[in-house]
Amino acid sequence: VLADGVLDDDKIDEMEEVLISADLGVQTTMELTDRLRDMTQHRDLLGDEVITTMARELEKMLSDLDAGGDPEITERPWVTFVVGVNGSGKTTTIGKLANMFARRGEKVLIVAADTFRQAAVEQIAIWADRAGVEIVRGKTGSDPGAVVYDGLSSAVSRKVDRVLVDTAGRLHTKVNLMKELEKLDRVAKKIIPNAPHEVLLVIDGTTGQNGLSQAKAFVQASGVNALAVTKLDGTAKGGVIVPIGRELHLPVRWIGLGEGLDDLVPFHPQMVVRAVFG
Amino acid sequence: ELTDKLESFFQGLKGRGKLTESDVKAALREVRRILLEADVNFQVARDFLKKVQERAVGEEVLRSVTPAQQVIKILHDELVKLLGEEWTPLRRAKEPPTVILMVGLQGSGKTTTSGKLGAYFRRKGMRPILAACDLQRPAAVDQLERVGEQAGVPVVTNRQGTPVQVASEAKQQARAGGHDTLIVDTAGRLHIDDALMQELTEIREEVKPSEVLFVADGMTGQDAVNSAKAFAERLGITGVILTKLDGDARGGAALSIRSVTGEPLRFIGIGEKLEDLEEFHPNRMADRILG
Ligand SMILES: Nc1nc2c(ncn2[C@@H]2O[C@H](COP(=O)(O)OP(=O)(O)OP(=O)(O)O)[C@@H](O)[C@H]2O)c(=O)[nH]1
Ligand SMILES: Nc1nc2c(ncn2[C@@H]2O[C@H](COP(=O)(O)OP(=O)(O)OP(=O)(O)O)[C@@H](O)[C@H]2O)c(=O)[nH]1
Ligand SMILES: [Mg+2]
Ligand SMILES: [Mg+2]
Repeated sequence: VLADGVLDDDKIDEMEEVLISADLGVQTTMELTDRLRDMTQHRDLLGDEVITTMARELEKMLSDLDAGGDPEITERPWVTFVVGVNGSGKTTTIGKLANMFARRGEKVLIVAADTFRQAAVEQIAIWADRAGVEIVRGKTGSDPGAVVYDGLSSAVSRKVDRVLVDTAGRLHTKVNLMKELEKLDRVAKKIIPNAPHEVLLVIDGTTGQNGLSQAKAFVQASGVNALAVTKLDGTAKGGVIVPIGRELHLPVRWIGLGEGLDDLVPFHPQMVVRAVFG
Repeated sequence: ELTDKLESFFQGLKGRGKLTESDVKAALREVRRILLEADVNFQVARDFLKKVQERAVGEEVLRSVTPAQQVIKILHDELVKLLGEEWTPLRRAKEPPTVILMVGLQGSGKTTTSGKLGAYFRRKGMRPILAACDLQRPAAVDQLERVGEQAGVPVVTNRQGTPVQVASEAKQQARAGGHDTLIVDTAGRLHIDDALMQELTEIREEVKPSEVLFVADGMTGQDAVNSAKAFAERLGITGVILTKLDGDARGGAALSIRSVTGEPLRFIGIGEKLEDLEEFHPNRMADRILG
C-alpha cells in the first residue's frame, strides 16, 4: 500500500497511522513524519524507501537505548525490586527471571513482598517452585517492609547471588502506595546499603500513552532504573517504549513473550523497529 | 485543557473576520491530537471527527460569537452519543440462573471484577454464585475463592476439572442451590490464541450466558480495537467493563471498543476493593477523554 510511486500527503497519512497504531504517541509520530516531509522536499522517495527511511530514523531515536538483558553485576547479593501497576506481569516476570538465573547456576532468592492481593503469595510460591529457587514469604496482610527485611537478611546469611523482590501492583497516582515503595527502599538499605541495585518497572505491552505517565511517576517515587515490557506475544507493538526511552533514558532489559517459564528475552532496539514496520 | 486550547485557537483567527470551514478543520486537528493522546484509536478518532466537522460546519459555528464553546458542545454531545445509551441493568435469563461470562486479556481485572459483580448483586438482594474456570494461572482458583469469601458469595471450584466441566458443574450447583445469578471467571487469553478462543466458545455453548462481558484494562492503547474486535467476532460479547479507571489513564479505549464492537460499556472498575465498581455513565467518560 505504501509500495508505489511518489510520496504524497496520503502516503504520509498512512505512515502516521502506522506509527500511531504502534503506540508511538503523537509527539514521536509528528517528529518522524516531519522528517519524512523534509526529506521529500529534496527528493522523491519511493514506496519501500519510505519504510526503510522511517525504520532508520526510529532506530536513531532508540540509539541511546542499548541492547538489554542483565546489567553489569557489581555486588552480591544483587537485589532487584520489581514494581509496576496492577496486572502488568510483575509476578510472572520474576518467575521467568528466577528460572533464567538459576539455569545459569546462580543462587536465587525470591522475596514475596506482595502481602496485599489475595493469593499473591501462593501465586509466586508456585513460580519459585517451578524455577527451583528459594522463597521468603510473609502472611497475606502482613507488613511488606517486614518481608523485605527478612528476605534480605536471609539473602545475606545464605550468600545468595540474586534477590528478586515482588511487590503489590499499584497505580502510580496513589500517593500512599507510592510512598510505601520509599519505605521498602529504606528497609532494604538497613540490610544492604546499596540495595536495591535495580528497580525494574514492568509495563504491560498493551499500554498506551499512560505508560509514559507511569514511568515518570515510578522513577520519581522509587528510583526505577530499568524497564521490562510484557505481553508482546499479542498484537500490541509496545511503541510506548519509544517516548519512555527518549524522555527518561531507561534501559529496557527484558521483553515478556508469553505465560511460560521460558517466555522472556533480552531487549534489542531492533525489536521495536520490527514490531512497528513488520 | 481543551476549552482553553480551542478558545485561544479561535481568538487567534478572529482578527481576520468570518471563520471558514478550513478554520474549523484546523481546530479539529488540535482535538484529534488530544484524542490520540487519550489513546483513542486512529481510525475511530478520524471517523468521529469527520462527524463532528459536518455538524460544526452545518450548525453555524462559522457565524457564532463563541465558536470554541460551540465546538466543544458538539464534541461532547457526539462523544456521549457514541459512547452509548444511558445505563441499563444486565440482561436476565428466562429461567434461573442468569449466567454472566467474564472474558478478556491477561491481567485486565476479570477475577477482581467477578468478585465485585458478586458483591454488587448481593447488595441488590440477589443470590449470586461464582465459578472458578481459570485452571491455568498459578493460584487463580485460590484467588477467586478468597475474593468470593470476602464478598460473601460461594465459589464453585474443581481443580481437577477442565474449564468447561467446572462451568457446567457450577450451573448445576447454581440451579440446585437456588442461585439466581452465576458469574463465570475465565483465564486471561490472547485473541490470537485459537485454542483458547475455542475453549471460550465451548464454555459459552455449555452454559448459555445472558451476558458475555469483555473486561478490558483502562490504560490499553491502540491495540484495544484488535482484541475487542476479535473477541466480538469469534466469541460474541454483549457488553464491556473498563477497569483501573481510578488512575490517570484517559480511557480512550472506551471509545475505540464501543465503536468497533457496537456493544455498550456496562461498568467501570475504580479500585481494588469489592465496592469499587460503578455503573457506566457516558457523560463522565466523555469529560474524561476530552480532558
Ligand atoms: N501473554 C502474556 N501474558 C503474560 C505475560 N506476562 C504476564 N502475563 C500474564 O498476565 C497476567 C498477570 O500477570 P501477573 O504476573 O499476575 O501480574 P502482576 O503485575 O504481578 O499483577 P498484580 O500483582 O496483580 O499487580 C497473568 O495471567 C500472566 O500469566 C506475557 O509476557 N505474555
Ligand atoms: N486500581 C485498580 N486495580 C484493579 C482494578 N481491577 C483490578 N485491579 C487489579 O488488577 C490486578 C489484576 O486483576 P485480576 O483480577 O487478577 O486480573 P485478571 O484479568 O483476572 O488476570 P488474569 O486472570 O491473569 O488474566 C490485581 O492487582 C487487581 O487488584 C481496578 O479497577 N482498579
Ligand atoms: Mg503480582
Ligand atoms: Mg484472573
